[in-house]
Amino acid sequence: AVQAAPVSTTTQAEMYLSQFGYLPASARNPANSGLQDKSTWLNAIQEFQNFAGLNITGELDDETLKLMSLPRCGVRDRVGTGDSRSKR
Amino acid sequence: YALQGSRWRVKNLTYKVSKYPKRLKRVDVDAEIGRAFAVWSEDTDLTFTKKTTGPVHIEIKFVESEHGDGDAFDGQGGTLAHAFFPVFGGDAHFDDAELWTIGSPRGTNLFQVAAHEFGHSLGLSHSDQSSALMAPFYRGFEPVFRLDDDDKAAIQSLYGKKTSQPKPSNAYPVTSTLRPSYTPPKVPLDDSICKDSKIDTLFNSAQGETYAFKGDKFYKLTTDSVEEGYPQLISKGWPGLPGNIDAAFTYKNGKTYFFKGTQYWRFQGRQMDGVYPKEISEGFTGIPDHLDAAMVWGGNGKIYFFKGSKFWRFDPAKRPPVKASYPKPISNWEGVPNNLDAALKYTNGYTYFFKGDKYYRFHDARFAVDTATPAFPRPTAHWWFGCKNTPSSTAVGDH
Repeated sequence: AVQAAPVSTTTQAEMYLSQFGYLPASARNPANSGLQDKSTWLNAIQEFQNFAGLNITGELDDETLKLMSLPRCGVRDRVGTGDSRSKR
Repeated sequence: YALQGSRWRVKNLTYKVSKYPKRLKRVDVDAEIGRAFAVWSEDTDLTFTKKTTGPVHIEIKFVESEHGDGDAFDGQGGTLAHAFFPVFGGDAHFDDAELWTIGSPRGTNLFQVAAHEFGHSLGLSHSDQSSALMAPFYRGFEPVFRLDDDDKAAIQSLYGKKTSQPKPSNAYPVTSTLRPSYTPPKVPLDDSICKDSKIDTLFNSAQGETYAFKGDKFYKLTTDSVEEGYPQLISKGWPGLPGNIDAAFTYKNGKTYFFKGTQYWRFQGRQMDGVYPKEISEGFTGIPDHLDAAMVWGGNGKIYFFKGSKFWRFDPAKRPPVKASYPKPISNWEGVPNNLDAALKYTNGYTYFFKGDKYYRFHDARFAVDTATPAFPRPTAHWWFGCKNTPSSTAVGDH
């Protein structure tokens, strides 16, 4: 069977944060697969760390990558946070 | 907990497994799926009936990789399953590349994952409480399952608590978009509240009764007016509690908290729950004195305090309980005015804000004051206290 890869790179983390609603799709630039806005990226990691009860470092530390690699539900954590975030 | 914003309008739901997993016996899968649904019927009046043919509310499938909904599964590990919220149909899909197991520490426990997914099917989002079933991460096989209080509060906020009374039909009493069903209102014996309907605070008891406090008196509300025999003295109803209360709410622990000036009181039902008053600064660090209003918001179960043009979010489970980013402007709650008198998550699921002789109904999912006819704000006297000969609308000439 195909095995889901653990999250170990920035690109994989970026996809993870996008998939589960922490990073709006518009933050990604398809031209270079890079992030246009550093603060959006930082905020996304911090939001994930806050939600998951991790230390809020804003960095892709081992603890954060380990949690991202856990089996989980495929439903977004942040519902309604696509490209159009709600006001609050 | 967090709610997605939709729910089923009926409590008797049906389901079918339209595609079974490769490695498990159908009869075992049926039993586990039944157990998983039972998790959500334990504390509510929800029922789940298995069907094998015809349309159902919740369709369950075990599928691999791309399976038609644009959200492909990723093989063993990673994403285990996903489900759709009620507004999107409630279906639950399980990745059949997983090694689904029953009662074993090996593989992935079907019951636990199914119970979680059905939470989504019923309208729950992911919880940030790691002990909750609705936390997003699979935490391994747990031989003894117990639904967390966070999950219980979440499901009951959508579908109410379990009642022992037999249900007359399948039909869920759909939340009225207007507050009470409006039969001729009864006039309260003491109609002073009709002449001046500005109130100090409103709250629900743990039993779901709604009370309005004004000065040294309180009123028990029915679905459309004030119950006979009210007002009564606050000192009689809640011995030891003073009049002119600023704010009040009942938390999920069943205790009611009252705030006045710099102090607060905690009651279990009508009995003071310890030695009170205590200072707000001690029991509710980060929350100011002399509050305008307080409530437990249905959107996330957290406590919100309002004063002047600002609001604070209080989460007792967090350290500190008030984040540094608070206070925030009340204008974030679109359409809600500053200098409120009261705020209430009512038993119909809506959040209401009161100011002066008017009230506003807030749409939690849209984060804005509701649009309806008559428009909000509406006169509190007519809609909450059942006062006769009072306008039903604040619009000029629209009485």
